[in-house]
Amino acid sequence: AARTVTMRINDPTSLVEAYKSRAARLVESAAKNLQAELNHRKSKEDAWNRTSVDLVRASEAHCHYVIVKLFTDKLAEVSDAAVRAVLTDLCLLYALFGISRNAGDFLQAGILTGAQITQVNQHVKELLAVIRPNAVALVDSFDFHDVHLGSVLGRYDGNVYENMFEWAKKSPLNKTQVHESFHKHLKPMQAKL
Amino acid sequence: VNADLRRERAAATFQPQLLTHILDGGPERTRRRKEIEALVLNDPDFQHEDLNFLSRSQRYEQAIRKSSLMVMKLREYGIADPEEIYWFKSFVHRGRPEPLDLHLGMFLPTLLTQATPEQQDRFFMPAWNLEIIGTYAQTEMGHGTVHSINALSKNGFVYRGVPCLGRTVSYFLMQVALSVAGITVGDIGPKFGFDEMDNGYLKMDNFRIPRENMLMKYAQVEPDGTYVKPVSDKLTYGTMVFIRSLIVGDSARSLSRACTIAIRYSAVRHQSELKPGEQEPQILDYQTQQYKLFPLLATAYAFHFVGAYIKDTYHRISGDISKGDLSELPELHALTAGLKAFTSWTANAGIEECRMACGGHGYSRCSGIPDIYVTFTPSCTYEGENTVMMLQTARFLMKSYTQVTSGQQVTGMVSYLNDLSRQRIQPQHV
Repeated sequence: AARTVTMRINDPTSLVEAYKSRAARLVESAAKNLQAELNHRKSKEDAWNRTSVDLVRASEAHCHYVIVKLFTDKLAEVSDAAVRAVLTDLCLLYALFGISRNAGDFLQAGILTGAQITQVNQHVKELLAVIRPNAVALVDSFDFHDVHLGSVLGRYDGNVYENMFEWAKKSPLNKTQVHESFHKHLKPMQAKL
Repeated sequence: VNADLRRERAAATFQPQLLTHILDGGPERTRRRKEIEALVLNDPDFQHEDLNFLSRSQRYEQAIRKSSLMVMKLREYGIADPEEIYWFKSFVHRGRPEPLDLHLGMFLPTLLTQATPEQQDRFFMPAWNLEIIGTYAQTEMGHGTVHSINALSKNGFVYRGVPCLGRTVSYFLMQVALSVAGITVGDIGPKFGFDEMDNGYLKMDNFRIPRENMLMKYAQVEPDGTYVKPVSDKLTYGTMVFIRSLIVGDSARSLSRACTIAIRYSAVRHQSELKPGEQEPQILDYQTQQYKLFPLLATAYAFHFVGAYIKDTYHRISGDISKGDLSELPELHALTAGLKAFTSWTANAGIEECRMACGGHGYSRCSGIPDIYVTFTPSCTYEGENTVMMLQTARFLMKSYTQVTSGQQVTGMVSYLNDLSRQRIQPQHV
């Protein structure tokens, strides 16, 4: 068990600490399991293979920590207050959503308590409502031109349905009102019934 | 513009363009990117019928035509910066893979990172000028990598396509053409996607590879066939580490595209009723739709920043390596492997989530999401299958842990392990 971090769920830096502890715990747990397997077996390769599920989990936790850390570090570089605020909301959502989806790791390692996990889940839902007004502007910021995006559903002008119909009409199957297969197969069949 | 989207854009609390500048790396990069995109957009030579209505052969030919045109136009416009070439190419092929990808993204970097100066003189410029168009052979039927080059004293090697576990991977160049004796090549047939790529099979029967075609910047191959390993076998993976660092950025771009489509469409589509008697709400107002899409949107931004970081880190450490400082190579190798796996797994699942969030229309090729998915999903298995990547990262983590438990300090992204020895173990109430 680790020391329970006093986590402030509105502070990305504090969430980085929780991810750091989780990664440390899973690395340590994998290392101890590997050592236990080594004590039982002659072959290093066998021991490695019999610990590989734990090893993959440790690597995932390490990468998850790196991503939360780098996202948090990036916030400090953003000078415009409004942009920094919306990126901070996204960073909090990313980190809290990750805790919510991997709650077992944080609980088992004693990093967070059950009550804290409940708070995290609640805050994820609150952040959805906070981000809602900026959702379209946030994808506009990716700045994909319609030609590059290649999507009728995702058009910048949002005129989806009329353009879906235009797109469908170009299908080769619509070149003739009735497809030639009718005359070749269906009609002769019907004639024999 | 659709009234819903107009209203959405008016409600934003920030200026999207400022965020675009951050994603591009500054206003000047944004301006230049748009300038390059306009070159393609306004060029009728690059226009063509919707690829969704073409056969695989027609798609392949269209891709070859555009790639050939692309090379000429890049020359004409004098575009040589790698990132600007990427923008131009990505716009010409609309985010899809293209037949010159391996030449530009793998063959040239391999010559740069693995060939001696003499070999670069001989091969790099002809390759840069597309007199040589390169690809790479890596996966052997039934085995993971190309092995078992039988050395002959006569200053050359004969490759027998007999799968057997060899000892090491080494780069070598060979001419692959129908007319060359001992070579059989062909297309492997239809795949899940990548219609524009002619992934091929290559069979070599007692094919001779001259010694001077062994790329020897790091490894040496003596005339008698003796193999002298590089100072660090991770140097052999230089090209792969580079590609993996790019895949992290690709995860971000592909997930961003899928999120753009799903979120804009969710703002346009109305369905059911939240309150009796009221008009149908936008489906983006349902919490469950937000719960599907907004964490993915946050993930896309996270991966953008990580992709930029890992690309910069790769270039920094590559510079150190060329000065002989290999100290950060092990962590770079481990981090690119792990982040490539983590981000591609997550983005892969996220793109599928975005497709389903668009309902039936998401399944239509006109949504664009099927193409994004079939184009992106191979990144979970190419350039190192993701589980294998995670286990490579684990090797580095275990090594670091062992160092810490034997009293040494570790640095870099694993420095949190130094705290382990100091952390108090507190008994928890059962």
